[in-house]
Amino acid sequence: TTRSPEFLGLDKSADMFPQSDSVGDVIIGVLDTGVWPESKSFADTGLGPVPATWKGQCESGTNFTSANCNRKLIGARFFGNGYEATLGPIDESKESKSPRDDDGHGTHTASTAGGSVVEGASLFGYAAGTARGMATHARVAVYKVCWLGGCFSSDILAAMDKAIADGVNVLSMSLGGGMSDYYKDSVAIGAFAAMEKGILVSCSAGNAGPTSYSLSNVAPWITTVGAGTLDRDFPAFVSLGNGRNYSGVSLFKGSNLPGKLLPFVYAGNASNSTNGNLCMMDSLIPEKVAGKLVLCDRGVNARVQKGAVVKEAGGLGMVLANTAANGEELVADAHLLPATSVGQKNGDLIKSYLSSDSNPTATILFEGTKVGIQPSPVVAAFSSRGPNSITPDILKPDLIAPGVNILAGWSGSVGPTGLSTDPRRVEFNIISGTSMSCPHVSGLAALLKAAHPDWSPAAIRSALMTTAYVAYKNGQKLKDTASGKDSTPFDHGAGHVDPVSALDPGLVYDLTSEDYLSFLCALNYTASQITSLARRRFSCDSNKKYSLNDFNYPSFAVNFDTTQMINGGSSVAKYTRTLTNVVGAGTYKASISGQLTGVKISVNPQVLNFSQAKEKKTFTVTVTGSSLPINTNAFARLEWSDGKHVVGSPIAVSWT
Amino acid sequence: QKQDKKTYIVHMAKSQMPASFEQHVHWYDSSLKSVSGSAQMLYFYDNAIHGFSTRLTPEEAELLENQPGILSVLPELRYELH
Repeated sequence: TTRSPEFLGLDKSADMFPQSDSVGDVIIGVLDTGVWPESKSFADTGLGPVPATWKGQCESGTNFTSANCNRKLIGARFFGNGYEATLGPIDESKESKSPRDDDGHGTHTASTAGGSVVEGASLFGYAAGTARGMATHARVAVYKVCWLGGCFSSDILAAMDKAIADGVNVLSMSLGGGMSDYYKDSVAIGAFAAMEKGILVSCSAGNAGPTSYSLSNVAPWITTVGAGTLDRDFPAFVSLGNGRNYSGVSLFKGSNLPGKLLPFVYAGNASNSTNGNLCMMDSLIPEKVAGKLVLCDRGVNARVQKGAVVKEAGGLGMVLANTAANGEELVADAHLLPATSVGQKNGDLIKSYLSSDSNPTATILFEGTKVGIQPSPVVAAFSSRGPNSITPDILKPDLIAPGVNILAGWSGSVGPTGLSTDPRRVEFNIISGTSMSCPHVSGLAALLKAAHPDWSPAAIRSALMTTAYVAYKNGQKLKDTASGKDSTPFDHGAGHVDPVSALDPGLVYDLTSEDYLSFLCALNYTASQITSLARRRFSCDSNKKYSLNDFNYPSFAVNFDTTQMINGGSSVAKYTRTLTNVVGAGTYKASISGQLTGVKISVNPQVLNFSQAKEKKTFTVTVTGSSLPINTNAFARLEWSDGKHVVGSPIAVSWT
Repeated sequence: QKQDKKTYIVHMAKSQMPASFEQHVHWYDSSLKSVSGSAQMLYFYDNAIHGFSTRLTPEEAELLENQPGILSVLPELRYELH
């Protein structure tokens, strides 16, 4: 990626991060669509021998041999038995029956996590700079589990099974399914086994935002990553015949529009179909769009396909307008014709012009790449949101990372739009999604693993979460694209990742395999369900009281049952946590901040004295809630600080 | 009948393997063959779970679920890229 290293402070703090030797011992496994091994992001210049711990392989298949692996890309496998059992034999004329990536997504995620340094990277000149993964010296192993027809759980589980045996240290999974209970969800099941082997599993939160309860991958042994913006934009203005300009974004590169205003038409008025405004395939009447700019509404079909439809019908350019479903979120695309995407407000104003002017005209002005955009980061509207629908007592997502307009490596067998009609081939592409934020965290976790080889996956996640930030440098709270207002822990979790601070968190909330088993007991899982997950006999102790409130998670989700709070009564919830000191002696003081209407929060003790590293101290948080209407939420933040370190935890209080 | 088959992930209680078997994969295969003569394993799992995946009819899946040593027989789910 070309901007996120600077945005995350990796460039200015290079001397704080571990040396290449130790990072070179860390292996990131990526489950995705495979890899384009010829990408410069997988060059192995300067890397030492493959770690002795590595037991994986570079499997051969369609247009892929073991010679495609090297000291960077140390493993490549593919898993298609489940896919073929359901959909029939893989058509090797359409997709490679091998680890080769015919889609681009897997190359993008793998290079984001652990790609080598590539100078002079860009997409058609956009986002130009030196591209690098988050952990440039880490090794990458790819496990192809997603095919043209989708990703099947039997294949995903087989890949996780192999990745664990191969010896990966971090698993990066930018995929998700529905909202199954943990014992039915193959990703959660496989991640549990990985966690027990000391492997940190980082998963995307999903792109079903801004709807509440839209998260996937919410198991507490998974690090769940939402998406935020960078401080970079690709402006492309719509200039109307009435002299007004409206801002949008675009990655179009090619023959620009004629240097004059063009006739402008709304797609809904250039079609005989009921959904003509959406620019679906074959929906536009060529006579009504030829030689014109066309405004299409976003939704249903792919954004880039709408451009292809306009082009096919003879249109010269496209304005893509968001509707209420996407609000003001702007996602830039490498359209096949001159095109720009505008937010709902601008889209409505442009449509108003189109309907009121008898001879509407417009043009698009492409401005290239701009950096330093503020505020940033802003939570992406598409990023899935809490509360956690499986276990409301665990706050998810865990944190956010860059996931909007991310440049990274791409497959050589598909164009930047992914359309079969796109003949262009690029080394790098710019795309968006929590798929893109997940590998950022995977790579950063690899850096932390190298710096602190003895830390558990839970300790690494804790460091990433408790040092995440929730306010801009000017003190204002992080914003949410969807609402335009302050974002909440249900949107950003613990906040935006800050890897420099995460290297030295001071204290961590650690968790062991036994803690996770106790968590399952607290959920009243049956012995059979626990055995499925734990792969060994485990019975909950009938004499022991298991409580979700004592589960040592680095965040707090408090749920008050309004039916128990009738007649103005209040309710009290107590939470126990244990902090482990990972530096020298220190005295930490607790503070609570945030929206405290209807809720009182106290911490006991308020001071924790640590005299040495690895020392553990326990404290209690008491949350007293007044009787408030159902669906009310309040948010606060607990911070422990010794003056140097700040160990922050979000607190989300819900009246349900 | 083939069209009725779906992929299932079968979770086994590895510790309950009868002494007559030397390897878990043989026990898993024997359990599978007890409900379907034609079913083949798609994958044998030993690290992420203990078990295997296979294609079964719903009736065969129900029969298998009641065999000794079977923890669960879960239908395959489809996931999507984010």
